[in-house]
Amino acid sequence: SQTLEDEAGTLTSGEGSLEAKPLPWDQPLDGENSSGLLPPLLKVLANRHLPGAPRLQPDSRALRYMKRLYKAYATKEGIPKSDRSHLYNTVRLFTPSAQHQQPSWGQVTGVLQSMDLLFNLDRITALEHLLKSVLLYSLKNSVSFSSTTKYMCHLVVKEPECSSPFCFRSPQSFTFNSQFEFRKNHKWIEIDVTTLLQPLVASNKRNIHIAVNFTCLKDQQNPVQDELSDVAILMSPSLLVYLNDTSTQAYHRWNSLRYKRRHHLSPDQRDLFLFSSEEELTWGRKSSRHRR
Amino acid sequence: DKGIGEPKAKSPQMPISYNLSEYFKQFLFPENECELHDFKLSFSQLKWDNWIVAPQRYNPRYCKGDCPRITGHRYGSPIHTMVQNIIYEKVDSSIPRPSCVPAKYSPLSVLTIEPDGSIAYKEYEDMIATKCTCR
Repeated sequence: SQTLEDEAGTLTSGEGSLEAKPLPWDQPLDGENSSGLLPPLLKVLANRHLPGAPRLQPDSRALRYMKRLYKAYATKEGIPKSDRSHLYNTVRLFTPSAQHQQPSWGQVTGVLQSMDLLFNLDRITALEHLLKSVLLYSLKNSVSFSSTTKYMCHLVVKEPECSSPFCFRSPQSFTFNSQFEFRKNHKWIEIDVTTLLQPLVASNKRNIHIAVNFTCLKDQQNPVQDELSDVAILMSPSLLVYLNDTSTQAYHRWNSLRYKRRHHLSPDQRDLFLFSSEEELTWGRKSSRHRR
Repeated sequence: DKGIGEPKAKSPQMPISYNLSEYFKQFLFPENECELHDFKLSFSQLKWDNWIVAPQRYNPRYCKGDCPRITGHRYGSPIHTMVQNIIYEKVDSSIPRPSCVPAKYSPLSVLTIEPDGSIAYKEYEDMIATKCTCR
């Protein structure tokens, strides 16, 4: 992870320029008036900014993380690496649009953070299907533990109950528990919250309000109160969502795997493969007939 | 055969065999034939570098060159290509000769900054030409 971080540094060097330049969705695509000549995909990519909407810049730590992810997923030329087994072709990182923080210290357990977070997931399109979601904590640079230090931490995430009489949401809230270890040189902590988010995204909910309680158990053998107070300055978490974009423009690894499989088979095996494909088709036809 | 093995001083002109081999070379290794070319560009040239964060450079590649009169299995062209060539040569020269176009592509991973400030990693199909054909 350290090496990846270093490599990402070369990508990060240009970050300053992000601040100064106007964003391209405010400009003609090529500086001329010929955007009609560009293929639809590029138009989709470029014309996504609503006029009058404020320009928002991403958090630099979040950007660094995504650059690291990019390096892990794609070659230097930008081609998706073929040795990946997962099926997602889209990863989105959202930073909370609103947050309310209540840091406090428990006498026994050492409660570190309690936060109310609001994530707006409007960018997720109807054709993007959620496969995995992760809460991503970044630690402050100044944090340095001794190599022996370990912390058992506990995270509770829940969707706060709605108190307003005009709230039509289901009264029960989701609660999610996770335990993990803090170690030396950790810069990021990733906590899988798929089970929490899946039903919300599936029900087309785009404003996610969650309450996060982050607790670390005190290690009785080490006087770690000071170190923990450093750790306490955890940044508010980002939300990472791993999606399968089913649109035609998106790259579908599964299709390519099928293609490769078919072309690496001997003629006999290929027949078998074709047979199984036809079988699938027949089954599809049968089942659609059944549905009708 | 005349020129082969003879000392250079005795043959001031180019041997015939050399000319012949050059003549045949153009069939074996024709120049300017339909093939894949590199075209490296940076997103800053398109003024997209402030929303496409990675990759910084992109080589979409392109296909350029002449399509041979008889496109064999090398290009994987359909019979239609040959028919169109014959039409051009024998029947109506206003019908274009087959074109050199991409036959296969590879995807490209892109890291973008969205208008709301979120960051997206996306993989787009058919962004880099990897093979050319005549169609």
